[in-house]
Amino acid sequence: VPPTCDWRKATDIISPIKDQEKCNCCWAIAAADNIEALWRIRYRQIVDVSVQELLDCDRCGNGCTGGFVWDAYITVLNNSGLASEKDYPFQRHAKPHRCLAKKYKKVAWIQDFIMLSSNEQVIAGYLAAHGPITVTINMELLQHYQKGVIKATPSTCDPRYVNHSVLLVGFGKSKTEEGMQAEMTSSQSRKPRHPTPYWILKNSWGAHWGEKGYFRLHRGNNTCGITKYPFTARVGQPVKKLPVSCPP
Amino acid sequence: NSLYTQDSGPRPMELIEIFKLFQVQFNRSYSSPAEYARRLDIFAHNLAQAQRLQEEDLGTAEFGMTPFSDLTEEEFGQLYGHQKIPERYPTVGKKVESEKWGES
Repeated sequence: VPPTCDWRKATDIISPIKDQEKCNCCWAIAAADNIEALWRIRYRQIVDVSVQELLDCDRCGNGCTGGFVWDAYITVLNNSGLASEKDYPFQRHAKPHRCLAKKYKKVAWIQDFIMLSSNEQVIAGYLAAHGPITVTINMELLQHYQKGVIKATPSTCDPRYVNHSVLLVGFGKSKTEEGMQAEMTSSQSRKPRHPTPYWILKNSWGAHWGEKGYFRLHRGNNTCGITKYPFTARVGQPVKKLPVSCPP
Repeated sequence: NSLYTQDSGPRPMELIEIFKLFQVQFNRSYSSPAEYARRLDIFAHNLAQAQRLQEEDLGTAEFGMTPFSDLTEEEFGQLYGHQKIPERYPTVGKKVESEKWGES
């Protein structure tokens, strides 16, 4: 496992930040973000897939009232791929009985999907070697989050209760200056004296939220349940050497 | 240091000013004076909550005013969360011995 990895630094791998607005479709957006990133890594081809297709064609018909990333992957497998966002755009509400999957050409598809081990070191290794993955976390602390690395405890962010899916795009350690600044500006002596290891996560609440649409969680203590459901699609047939490696 | 308005009752002037900034920054308007007063209450509660999180956080995170500062915790969960707890997730089978493509 490399010490740092940030897929945002690789050209045209991570698609722009999406905004779910008042539609409970984080699960569909996280899966779409995952497929887009893997497709771009694998084929060097920029695709933006249809989140709306995932909502309209969900087998459970939940659409904007909630779901899970595995529902999205099953929809992609059942429909043999996904249309483009351009052809089948996001409408901010689902039409579960009006699945238009057959109407449009597929621009991306997956071979299958897997759940990774709940070990943060294994997750980091997979992320660095294969690309971004989806995770589901307790989003309680995100309502008031502005920036920086969230380091919570099970009592401040229950890891057993997870309710928001996002894309894990990298990991690193906070610079010493950032930690020092935090120490200087806070009266709390509990602030970190050493660099804090963190995960970089892509959210779906628009680019004006958090750190340009992203946020960071402490890495190493299952912060907010990040290891509970690490899922990813698999795109293309397995190869020994991937065309791109994660930038440090 | 407080301002009385018919709509919202006595409020610290500073809070009302910050709420005004919030409304401008995130393009918020409310349907009635009663709704405005309710949202202002929630906003005040959320700023206090953000302050508490700031004190409790062990990392370098900063908490404060966000686009969701006029929502209750319940509303935030209902609007942006999953809204349901997974009863089950797909059975993950035992890893096969061969990594070769096409073999079951």
